[in-house]
Amino acid sequence: SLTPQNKWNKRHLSWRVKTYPKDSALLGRDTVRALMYYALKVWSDITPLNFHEVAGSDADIQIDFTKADHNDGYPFDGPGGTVAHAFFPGERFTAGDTHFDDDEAWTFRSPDSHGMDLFAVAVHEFGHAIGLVHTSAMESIMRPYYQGPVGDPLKYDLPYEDKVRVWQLYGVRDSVSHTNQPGRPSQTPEPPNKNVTYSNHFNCFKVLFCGVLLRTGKYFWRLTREKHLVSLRPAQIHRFWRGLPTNLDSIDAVYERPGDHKIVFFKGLKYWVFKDNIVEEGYPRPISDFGLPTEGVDAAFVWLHNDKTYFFKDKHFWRYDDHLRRMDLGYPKESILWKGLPAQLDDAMRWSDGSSYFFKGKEYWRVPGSDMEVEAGYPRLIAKDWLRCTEMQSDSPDSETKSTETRVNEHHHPDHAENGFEVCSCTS
Amino acid sequence: APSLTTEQLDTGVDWLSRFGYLPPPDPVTGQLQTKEALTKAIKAMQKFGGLKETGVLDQATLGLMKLPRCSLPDVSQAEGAKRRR
Repeated sequence: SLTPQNKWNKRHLSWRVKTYPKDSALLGRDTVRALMYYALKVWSDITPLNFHEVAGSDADIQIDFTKADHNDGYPFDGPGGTVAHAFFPGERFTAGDTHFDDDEAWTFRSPDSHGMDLFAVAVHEFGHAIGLVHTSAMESIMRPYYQGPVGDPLKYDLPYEDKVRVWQLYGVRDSVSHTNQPGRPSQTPEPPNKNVTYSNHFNCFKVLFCGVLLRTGKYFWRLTREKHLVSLRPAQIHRFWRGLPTNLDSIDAVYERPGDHKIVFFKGLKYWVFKDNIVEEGYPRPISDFGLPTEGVDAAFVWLHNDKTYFFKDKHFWRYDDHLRRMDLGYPKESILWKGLPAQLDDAMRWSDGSSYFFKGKEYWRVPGSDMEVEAGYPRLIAKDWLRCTEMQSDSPDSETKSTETRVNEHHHPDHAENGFEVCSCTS
Repeated sequence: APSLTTEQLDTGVDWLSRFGYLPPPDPVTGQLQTKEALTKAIKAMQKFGGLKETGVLDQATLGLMKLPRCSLPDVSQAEGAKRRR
């Protein structure tokens, strides 16, 4: 049946082209198989699914080019009209099967007027074969109407809308996370349902290897430079950053050191230096190495304008020279010198636009270039600008995310060490 | 909008049933669709297709119905049934 069955339980799916377009003059068999391979790869590149071609008739995804009534209860209607369909996942024999109307002129790398781009239609139909239904979203490949060719299969990038929907079905294919091999218990304990919610207090996003990490407690998410969430599900900090103590329940601040680009984590009175995501020998060390106060730090960032490292704590800030490994004289200074910024920041970062961003609770402030004054129109909501939340989501009551330790008097922001909502990461 | 030919109306109703916007006519009584159900179905289809929700089979709507497309319904039977209940 065509009512959507949720998704495949298994992660390894076989496929086979059983019949080919009759008018193969246009498309040779090898071209058809290659296009099917790349259309499936669009989905396996971003999910834990794996597709492999088989020769036998027991393939999970049987691909046929057929026409008119072909005995599956969904006859085609000649040229135009309906052009293809696929069966949703499930246990039925037809589950996953994909049929293309052989009355269509199937093309590859041809102008739209010459016929139906086989790769574009195949990506859509395999979306169904793994469980996606139609959507009205304008950019989505899962719109029901044929939208014309989608360009080179080797360069095709799935619309973000479709990535999020398939991630919600299968999670993300991520080099870090251990995909659940069938039958083998997952190595990675599933994090509690900590999908990013739009009223979380994320305290900083920083650029890390052209992505952005945002953290809360001992979990973190990654945003692309386009501010797209790579995954709705977080990774555990200490499973990715090898060498942090596993009992660490949060991070105070992180920055990427100018010069050697090593990453410095702060928690309480200690700091760790990482090369890539592995801690270096001899850490943790006391933050007094920097000449910092003995209460720890709230925020740390490297100012693009002078490549100096700024530390913030309560109402003061320090300026440190990472090239000379020395605190500059005359510090700390009052943080009110950064006009418009609140005290007790959660974190700070610099961004590719040359501005510096400061985060606290659900809001953030922007300080352009080498100014030390907040730009007009700030603060703004993190959720809306960085997590692309809609109006409704971004200011939804945060009752569901407020855990007991964060249920504090709204008038003053709790010291973030209490509420477990620390977010810090690294620059690049 | 110019009045529809019977054939256009039939085509439209068939299309709406085929893609899940209208429940299939009752096989026993042959009960046809009510005008209200038809209007609602047309609006849902127009919304899904990004058209102005006029509720009538105007030219833009008939044009969209002619576009090549996937044969899976836009509204699954289960969803439709849920809505009907």
